[in-house]
Amino acid sequence: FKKGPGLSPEFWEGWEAALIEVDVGVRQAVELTERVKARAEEERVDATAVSELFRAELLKMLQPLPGEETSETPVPPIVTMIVGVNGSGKTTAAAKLARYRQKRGEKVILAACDTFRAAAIEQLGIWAERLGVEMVSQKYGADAAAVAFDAYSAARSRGADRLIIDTAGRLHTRSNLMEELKKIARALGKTEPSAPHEVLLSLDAVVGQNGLLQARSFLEAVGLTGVILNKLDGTARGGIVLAVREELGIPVRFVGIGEGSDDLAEFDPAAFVDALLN
Amino acid sequence: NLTKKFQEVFKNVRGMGKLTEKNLSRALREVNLALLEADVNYRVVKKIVEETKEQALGRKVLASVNPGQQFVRLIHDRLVETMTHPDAGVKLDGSPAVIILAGLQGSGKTTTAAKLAGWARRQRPDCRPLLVAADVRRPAAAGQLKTMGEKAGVETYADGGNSPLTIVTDAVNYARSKDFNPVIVDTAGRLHIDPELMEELKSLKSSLNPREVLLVLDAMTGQDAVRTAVEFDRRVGIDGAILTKLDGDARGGAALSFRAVTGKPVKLAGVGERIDDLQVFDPARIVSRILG
Ligand SMILES: Nc1nc2c(ncn2[C@@H]2O[C@H](COP(=O)(O)OP(=O)(O)OP(=O)(O)O)[C@@H](O)[C@H]2O)c(=O)[nH]1
Ligand SMILES: Nc1nc2c(ncn2[C@@H]2O[C@H](COP(=O)(O)OP(=O)(O)OP(=O)(O)O)[C@@H](O)[C@H]2O)c(=O)[nH]1
Ligand SMILES: [Mg+2]
Ligand SMILES: [Mg+2]
Repeated sequence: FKKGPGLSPEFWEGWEAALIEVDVGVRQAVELTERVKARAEEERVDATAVSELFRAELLKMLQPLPGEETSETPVPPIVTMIVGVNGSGKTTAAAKLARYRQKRGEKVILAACDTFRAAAIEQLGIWAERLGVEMVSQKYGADAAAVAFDAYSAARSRGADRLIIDTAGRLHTRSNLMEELKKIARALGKTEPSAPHEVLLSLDAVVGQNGLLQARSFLEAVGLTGVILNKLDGTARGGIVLAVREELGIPVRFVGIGEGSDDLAEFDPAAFVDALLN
Repeated sequence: NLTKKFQEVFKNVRGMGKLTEKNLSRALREVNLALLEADVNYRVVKKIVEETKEQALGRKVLASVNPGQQFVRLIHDRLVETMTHPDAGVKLDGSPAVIILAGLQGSGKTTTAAKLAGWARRQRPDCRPLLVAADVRRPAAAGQLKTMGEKAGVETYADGGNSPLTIVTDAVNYARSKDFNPVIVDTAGRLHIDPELMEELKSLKSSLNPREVLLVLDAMTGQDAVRTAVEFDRRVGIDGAILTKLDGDARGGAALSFRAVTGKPVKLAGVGERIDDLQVFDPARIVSRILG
């Protein structure tokens, strides 16, 4: 069997490099390239068709698995908790999600469960005010779990469709802070066993391999139903979400593409893959 | 870890004579892998591996009792040399010295500005730093800086209604009249591909003639760190970086990428959310971390 002119080792190395440079990670880049190389040699394709093979393989990795799109409708309010490391875009994402639901005619309440960082409550409060959405908060130093508990009762009694909970940024290596997060989730579960219904990991698109470690820790601590990939309007492509999907089974639900409350889009695997490959 | 991996690679070399092309290439592949997994940029890694290869072949470095350890030593020292810079201190002298902090959204500028003010006071107990809230975009940014500034016992200059340029110009005049030094400017997070905001930063620099323009860079940044570094340096000109969130478990390859593509030093390290969590950057520590 004679290899085509375009399929030299340098050619495949170029593909590996391209994947690594969008933070796919070495292991994933090598595996994916091996897979495509095998297909290319089997199907005897040339260089131009290889791009399509990569596209297909990447799309396959991002497709929802069977049984993943269960749409059980819990008793309102549907509770969404946003978690993640410092500065990843949680507070802004909470506002964007509130806006997203609001545009669909839902009544949303925001909970300011970052009771630690300077001006965190003011920051969310300004967003709430801009959106005309209620916010439940207490003072700095209050127990975040208690605020979550109160917020649920308030959302329930006020007939809200959604409760969106912003939490403090925390490095996943801080076990005491991860315990606090578990406590918040437990408090919600006490008021409503099915809550929180959504736990979204906020990931910064510029994050490298540490993103996978973050996902692992947050998954282990409170469970994750999805990822919000923020700051995709920059030059970073967020390739780490492939590993998060592949190794942990967590899908990307939304992408953040700017700093305004409308800068949120539902995750579109095809568009994401196109951006990755370009 | 890398030392163990090298012991594996070289365990057939009985420490006599020169290393072979074969086990050297295996060792270099391990270095390549370690650096990429540590988020060092692909092209920076390629260059490092090439240079290491030349050095190893040219040096007969492995004619020793423990070639694996020797090899790690070679890489380690080489990288520490790269990360070290003769001028890595933060300049605090001026009347006043203006220090501008810039960087991507969420990298840690506001927190670092306040920490830097506290740090300046520790370095020169007689100086009185002034923080300037020049981020007029982010909700409650001024409040955040002010609160953090209070933790450092430092005053914050804020002015709700004006442009960043007006705010900082007024702040510097105020500082001069009241003998504040240094003046530490917190700016809005911005994308290096945002022409308007990069232009704003550039004009801020040209009208203030700052002592330092420092890029605040998140330690968990991946491959894109080179783009950010190059663009900020090319469009605005930076004097160095402050690497934040080093208290996590990110390997910190972005530091090496930054240094390799800009030639500028990493000056300080953010190691936590508290006001005291700022340290002088340690090249040896980051190299050990990157090499895993
Ligand atoms: N360009 C861009 N900026 C974003 C995006 N999402 C958030 N940001 C910005 O990122 C910065 C940090 O956002 P926050 O919402 O405060 O992040 P956080 O995770 O809540 O931060 P902590 O609570 O301090 O951990 C702000 O300047 C936001 O405007 C996005 O999708 N694109
Ligand atoms: N663990 C840790 N957290 C940090 C460090 N530096 C900053 N942070 C946190 O990171 C988050 C973002 O910090 P900010 O100072 O708001 O970042 P910023 O660059 O000013 O953000 P924008 O103004 O929105 O661009 C906050 O939660 C900080 O407490 C650090 O060294 N370690
Ligand atoms: Mg927040
Ligand atoms: Mg800020």
